[in-house]
Amino acid sequence: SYKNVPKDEL
Amino acid sequence: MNIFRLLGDLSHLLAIIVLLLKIWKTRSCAGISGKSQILFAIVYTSRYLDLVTTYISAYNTFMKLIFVVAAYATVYLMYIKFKATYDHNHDTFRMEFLVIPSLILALLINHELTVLEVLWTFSIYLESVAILPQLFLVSKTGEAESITSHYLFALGSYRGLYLLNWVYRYYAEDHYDLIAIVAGLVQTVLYCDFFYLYITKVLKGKKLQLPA
Repeated sequence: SYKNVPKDEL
Repeated sequence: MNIFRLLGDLSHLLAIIVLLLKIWKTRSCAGISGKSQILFAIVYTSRYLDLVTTYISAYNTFMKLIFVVAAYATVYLMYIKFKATYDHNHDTFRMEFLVIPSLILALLINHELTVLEVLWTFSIYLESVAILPQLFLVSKTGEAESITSHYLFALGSYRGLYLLNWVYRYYAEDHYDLIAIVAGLVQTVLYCDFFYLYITKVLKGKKLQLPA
C-alpha cells in the first residue's frame, strides 16, 4: 500500500 | 539515499546556484521567466511545510531550506532588485492555467485527503509544469543565453535523475509512488526538445537558437 512509501525525498 | 537521487539533488542545487549567479553577476534577469520562478517558490513552499513537522535528516532539512530560500531570493531579485531588467513583455504565460488545474487534480488524485498530503501532491503536479513559462519565454524570444541554457539543462536533468532513483528504489526497496513518477515523467519530457537543442548546439559552442 502507499503507506510504506517514505516521504524522504526533496 | 542512492547515487541517482544524490546526483539529482546536486544537479538541482547547481541549477539554482547558476541562476542566482547569472542574475547577480550580470545584474540582469533578461531571458528568465519570473513566472516560472514564482511557481517554483509555490512548489517548494507547499512541499516543504513538513520541515516543521517531521525531521528526516540534516541533509534533507538543509537542502529544503536552501531550495526555499533560493526560490524566494530569485523572485526578489527579479521583481524588486533588478525589476528594470525583467522581460515582462515576453513573460506572458498565464500562471493560473497551471496552478488551478494542479490544485484541482491534487484534490481529485492523491494518496490521502489530508492538508499536508494534498499540498504535497499539488506541489508535485505544479512542479511538473512550472518550467512551461520559461520554455515559452525562450520560444518567444527565439534564443537563450548560454548560462540560461546551462541552468535549464541542470534543472531538467535533476528530475530525469529522480526517474532513475525511482527505478532503483522500486527494485532495491520494493516501493514506488506513481504520482511522483508520472509527474516526473511529464516534467522530464517537457525538456526533451530543449535537451536536443542543448546537446546539438550549446555543447558545440553555438548559441541556443530556436528554429524561428
